[in-house]
Amino acid sequence: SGDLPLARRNSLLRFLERRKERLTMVSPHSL
Amino acid sequence: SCASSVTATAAAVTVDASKTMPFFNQETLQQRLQTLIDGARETWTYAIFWQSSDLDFSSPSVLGWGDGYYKGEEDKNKRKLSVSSPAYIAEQEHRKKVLRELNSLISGTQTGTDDAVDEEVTDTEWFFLISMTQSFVNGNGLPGQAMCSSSPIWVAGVEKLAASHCERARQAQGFGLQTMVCIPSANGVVELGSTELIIQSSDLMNKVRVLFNFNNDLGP
Repeated sequence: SGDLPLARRNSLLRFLERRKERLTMVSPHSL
Repeated sequence: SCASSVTATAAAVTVDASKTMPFFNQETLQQRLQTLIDGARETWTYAIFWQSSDLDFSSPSVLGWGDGYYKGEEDKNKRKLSVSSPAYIAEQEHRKKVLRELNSLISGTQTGTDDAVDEEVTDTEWFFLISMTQSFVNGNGLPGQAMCSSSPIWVAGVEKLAASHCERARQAQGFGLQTMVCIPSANGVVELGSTELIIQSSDLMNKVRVLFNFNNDLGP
């Protein structure tokens, strides 16, 4: 991920993590 | 044109950088975006900060991705395509593949199965991800126009979004958004989008002015 600008990398990381948390809350059994 | 306003800004800046060029703080940017959306009365789907890169004042002003906060929408059933249609299935496969690659790019590992990635990737999630790849040069697009004119732009209604001269606004409408707002601040432009129809409110403008005046310490 070295070639991904830092701002985008941080935003992407946060987006993916939050998405995982959101989906875990919605359907804990599927994850 | 944007170029002349950039030159004027440059002149102001060189007079006394400490007073006129506000201190921009990347660390608290995410917190400010989150405070703006989570504290709003209206239901916003996301907030993005487009950061101005006026490094060399003779070069064109570029707005690029600064940070973003995706909150999501309440009604998930607003899909363009029916879930059983071949087009929907193909589109979802494509989006999940991209998400898997992004996951590997970020985590630096080849993620075999990650159930979160295999869940449906909604239209507004996809639009938020696409936004990370965009930038606006010299007053182009709604963010660029807001920055250049130093005045907010509030587009409410699918017809207005669809008829906009800005490709990003038309794209947003295609992904189910009904409202798009661009509010200029000292170092860039705050953009908010919603799947709901939200009428213009000065309350939100004031919040942006306070939250994104980076000389303000956020405090407790």
